[in-house]
Amino acid sequence: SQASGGEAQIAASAELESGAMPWSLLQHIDERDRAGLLPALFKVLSVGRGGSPRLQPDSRALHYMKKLYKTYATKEGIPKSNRSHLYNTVRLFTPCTRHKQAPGDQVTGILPSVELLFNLDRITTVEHLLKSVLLYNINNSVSFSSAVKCVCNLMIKEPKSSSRTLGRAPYSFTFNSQFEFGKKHKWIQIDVTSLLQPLVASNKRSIHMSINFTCMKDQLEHPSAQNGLFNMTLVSPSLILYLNDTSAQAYHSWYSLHYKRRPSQGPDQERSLSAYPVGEEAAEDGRSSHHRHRR
Amino acid sequence: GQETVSSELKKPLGPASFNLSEYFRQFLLPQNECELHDFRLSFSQLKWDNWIVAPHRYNPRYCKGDCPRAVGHRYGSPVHTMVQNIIYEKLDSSVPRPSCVPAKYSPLSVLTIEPDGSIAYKEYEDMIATKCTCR
Repeated sequence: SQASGGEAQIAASAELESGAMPWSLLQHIDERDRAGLLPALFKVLSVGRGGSPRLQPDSRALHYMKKLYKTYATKEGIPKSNRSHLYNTVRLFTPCTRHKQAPGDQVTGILPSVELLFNLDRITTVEHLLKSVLLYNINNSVSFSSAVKCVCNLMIKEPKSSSRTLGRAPYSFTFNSQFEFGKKHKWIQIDVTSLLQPLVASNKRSIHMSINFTCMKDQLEHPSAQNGLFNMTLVSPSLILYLNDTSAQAYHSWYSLHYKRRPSQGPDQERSLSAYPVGEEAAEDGRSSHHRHRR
Repeated sequence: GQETVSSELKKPLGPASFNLSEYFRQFLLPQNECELHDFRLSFSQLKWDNWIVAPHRYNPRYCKGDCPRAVGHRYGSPVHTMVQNIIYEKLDSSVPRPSCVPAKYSPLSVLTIEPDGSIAYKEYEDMIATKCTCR
């Protein structure tokens, strides 16, 4: 009835005015609203301070993300308009556990094999993965006199602690990537989108991976160099996920630029937005097909 | 007749006549009219700098001021706004006059440290007011 509705409203107002935490009100916010800045702001408003202390991230990771921020946004924080990508969210995760699995061999250029566990719980259901990379930071103290060629072997498997593997074969994906880097490079990025895409899409939030590196000096450039004999260490990588947050609170530049100005467009065309293919290259494909459509 | 005219002239001038120049000034150079204002803040002032890494400063801006009686052209207000103004003036002053509110916003990129120590770059819609309207 209207009367009981009014009473409920009064009770809710009284709860707010008395300074009680309005968490019960947050229960009514749907999943999409809970994904963004709103819960953090609600918490600030309800408890009247900046929230609980947070775990501090790795300083190198933070440095990388600050650089990324400067690339994507102006000093005032406005997203730059000359963008060529679809993602509006980038998340960087550092591994929560790391184990050395096997020792390396400097003579053969095999680096110690490591096992990493990434917890991706922060990804919400409205965030869709477009691209993912493993980010390695090259230690400043390591200097390369020549180009180094590396082969990365990566395997993703079910965590040992998982009981869900019972009754079915544990899955594992292997992946090989070959790349070169010289003395100017501070970061190495290994694209692992194809590996992570099915896992993140199926809401898997615990990623267990094993990584092997074999690195060799360029023998053509330095024939005197013995079989890649060099002292090289790679710090455990971070995992960067480039995502498209589809919630209403997230900024959709592509939508703003191409669709808001054309109100006459039909709903079918708008629906095709969510059906773009995966990856940055794919995003470019999507844009070009849109231009073809306009012509 | 002359008598009527002279008696009218002898009457004291009403307040409307005295305030004519003020009346025109209100239309030509409106004071305190609904418009955009700056409000620059730094996240450290709010003690949010422990979780918002960038930007350091933020100007959400805000809308403030009086809504004029004829709002259609300049503010792009709907007819409802005019109707509400008329209701306030002619029928019931307990009905509020139209409010000066943001009409357009721009997004903001934010770099945050999440509770689990991960770092998130996000672009949020509607974080900076860029245009005001009366509604």
